[in-house]
Amino acid sequence: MSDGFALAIHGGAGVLPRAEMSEEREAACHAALARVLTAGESVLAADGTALDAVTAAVRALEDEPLFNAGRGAVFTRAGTHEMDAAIMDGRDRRAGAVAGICGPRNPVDAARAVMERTSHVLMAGDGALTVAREAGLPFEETSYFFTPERWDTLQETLRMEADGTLDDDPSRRHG
Amino acid sequence: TVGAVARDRAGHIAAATSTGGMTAKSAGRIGDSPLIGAGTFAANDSCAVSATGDGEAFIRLSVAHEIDARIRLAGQNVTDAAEQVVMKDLVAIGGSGGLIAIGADGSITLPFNCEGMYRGQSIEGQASQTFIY
Repeated sequence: MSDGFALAIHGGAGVLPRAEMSEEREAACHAALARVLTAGESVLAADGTALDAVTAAVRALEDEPLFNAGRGAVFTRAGTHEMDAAIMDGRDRRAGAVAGICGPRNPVDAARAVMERTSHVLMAGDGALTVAREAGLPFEETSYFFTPERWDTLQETLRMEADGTLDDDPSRRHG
Repeated sequence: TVGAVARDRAGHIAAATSTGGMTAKSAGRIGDSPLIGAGTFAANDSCAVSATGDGEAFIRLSVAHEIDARIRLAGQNVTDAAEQVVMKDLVAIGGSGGLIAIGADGSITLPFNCEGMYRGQSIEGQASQTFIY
């Protein structure tokens, strides 16, 4: 319990068994998480709002290739990217969300644009992209969201499906 | 999936979640992350929740809203409410994953029922912490 600010972040679920994580990767993940915390803390320490803090933190997470969102987006089985994001303000139940999009550098900013610039809560596809463009958000080519690690994971998953060796590890269902 | 929850100095809270989905998903499949009340929720400044895991299970259980409901209707604190939902309710329907949540008083809870997660937390006046698995 605290009268001051508080912030928590998650970078998703681990995709490697703990024993298989190298010291270098572990250090890189800790460093990335620390950078994300700093992004949110800096907002809160300057008397910023919780809404701005979670936006800044998630934007930093999206920019980080180690985690599965935005720049580290996974591939669909068709080899494409589809991103979703949501944001909600505890003060007044304002909320915004986008689904099934690819283009905005930071999907959380597109969700916030839906919240702030429309009367809707959840928008998908081309309509969501139109809101993001009208908000002046930066867009990226699909190559920006490509990471070799995610591509290799897709290829390995499809190969295991094809030869019948794909296990039913529940972590495969984690976003 | 990534996400953040926060409480500011004015006592207000917020949540945000973002995801690129699960590897080799079918095109058009949407998980819990963008669904308010499932993977993301913050209302009436009671608690803020951002989830990551088996999206279909989180949707069926309305995980984030369920935690808020336990706080409002059963008088639970955010830690107990999140623990119940993640470690018992989700497990009962075969759902794996976890979430981060923050209460109106700034309490943080980070429960998960699977092998591992990447987490971090910062509380004013204390050293920040990062966690892996």
